[in-house]
Amino acid sequence: VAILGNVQQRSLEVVYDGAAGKVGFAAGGCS
Amino acid sequence: GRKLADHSHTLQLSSLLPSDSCKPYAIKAVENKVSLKVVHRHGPCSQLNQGKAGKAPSHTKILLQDESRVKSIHSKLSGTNDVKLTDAATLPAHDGSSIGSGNYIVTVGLGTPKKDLSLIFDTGSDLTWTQCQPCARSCYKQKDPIFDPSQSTSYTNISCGSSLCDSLASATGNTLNCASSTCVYGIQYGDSSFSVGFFGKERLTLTPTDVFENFYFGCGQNNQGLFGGSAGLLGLGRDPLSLVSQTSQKYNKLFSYCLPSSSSSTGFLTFGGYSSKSVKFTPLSTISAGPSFYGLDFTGISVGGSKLSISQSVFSTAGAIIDSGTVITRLPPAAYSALRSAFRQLMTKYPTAPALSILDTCYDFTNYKTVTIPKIGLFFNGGIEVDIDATGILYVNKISQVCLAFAGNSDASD
Repeated sequence: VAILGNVQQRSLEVVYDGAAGKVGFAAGGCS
Repeated sequence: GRKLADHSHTLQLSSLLPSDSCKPYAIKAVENKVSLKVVHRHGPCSQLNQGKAGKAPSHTKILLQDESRVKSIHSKLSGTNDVKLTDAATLPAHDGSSIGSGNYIVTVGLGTPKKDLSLIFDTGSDLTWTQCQPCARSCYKQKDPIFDPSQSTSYTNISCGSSLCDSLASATGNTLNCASSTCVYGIQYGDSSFSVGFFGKERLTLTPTDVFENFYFGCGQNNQGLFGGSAGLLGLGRDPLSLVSQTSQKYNKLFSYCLPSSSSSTGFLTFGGYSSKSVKFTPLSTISAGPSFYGLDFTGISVGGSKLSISQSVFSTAGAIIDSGTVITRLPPAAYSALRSAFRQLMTKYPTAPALSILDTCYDFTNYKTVTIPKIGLFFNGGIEVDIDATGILYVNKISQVCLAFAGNSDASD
C-alpha cells in the first residue's frame, strides 16, 4: 500500500469519522 | 508572478527549524468534546525528551526505523508476516524496531487513583498497552512511574476462555495465551519491539469529565524495543478493541487531531468532534488483509499547480492507508517518480545535497534566507484535493540538507 505519513499530516486537521466511513482534511485546521 | 505565488510556498528558512524551547499553541476548544495535547516525542514540548531515556535519535536513524515500520505494514498486508511471538520474545531489542520513531505523544490517566501515562498515539494499531509492575520479565526505561495495578482499586484481570480474551487475536494478530487462567496478550511490531503481559480492564480518564470504566488494555510484563521513554501505546485503529471502538458509545468513532508543524510546538487530539468548518472528506476504504487500518484512495498528485500525468491504475493497484505512526509518505514507484521529477524541475535554482537515507531529493539552502518551493496537492476519492502544508513537503536534517519528504515503495503492488 501507499501510506500517508505523519510529516504530510502536519498542520492539517485530520478527521476520522468511523461511523460515517470517511476521513477528512482541513488545511490550516490547527491555527 | 501571481501564478508562482498561488502555486508555491515562500518560507523563511528559520521557520523550518524547531526552536530549543517549547512554543505551545492553545488547544483549540471544541464544544462538549474532549481534547488532549499532542507533542512530538523527541521535541522540547515532550517531557520524554529530558535525560537519557528520551534522547532523540539522528534523522538517519529515525528514517531507518520508519522504513522498518513500513516493511512490517507491507508484510502484514501481504500475508507474509511469519514472525512468531515466541521468536520476537527471544530477540534482543536493537535499532530498527518497526514501531517507528517519529511518533506523537498524548497523556491519559489510568487506574484509581489516576496515574498519568504518556503514550504514543497510533492510528496504525489497535491494542492500548502500558508497562506494568512488577515487570515480571522486562521493562524499558520510561519517564512516568510504571503503572502498578496492585495499587489501583479498579483493575481487573480478564479470564482465559472469555470472548474478550478471544478478541485479542484480531487486535494483535497473535494467538492469545493463558497464565493461571488469566488472559495473556502479545503484540509485536515487526521485528524486535514487542509487549507481552496480562490483558486487563481499568478506569481510563481522558479528562476529569470523560472517564471510562472497564477499558480493556494490555498490562505489559515483558516490553522491549525503542519506545523512547513513553509508557506504551494508545491504539486508535478500527478493531473492536481500539480506544476508538471502546469509546464509540460516547464519541461515535469520531476523532480528530492536528500534528504540530514542528517538534517545538504542540497539537491536539480530540474525541467526539472536530473544529474546522472547511473539512474535505474522502470515503474510508477497507483493506481486506488489514481491516483495522484506515484505508483511503489516492487518485492523483499535483506539483506547483499542475496535476501530474499518472495512470489511475498506479494508485488502485496499490491501495493506501493513513497512519499516524509512519513518518514519511510512501507512494507507488511510478507516482513517486513523477512527483520527484516535477519537484526537481521546479527547484533547479537551488544547489542539491546528498541523499538522506530513503530521501533522495535534497537541497543545500546554506546561502538562502528564504526559499520558494512548489506546493504539493494530494487528490483522493471523491474529487477532493488536499494541499500539504509547507512543513509537510520538506524534511530538514540541517540547512545544508533539506529533502523532499516523500519516498517511493519498492514494489508497485505494495
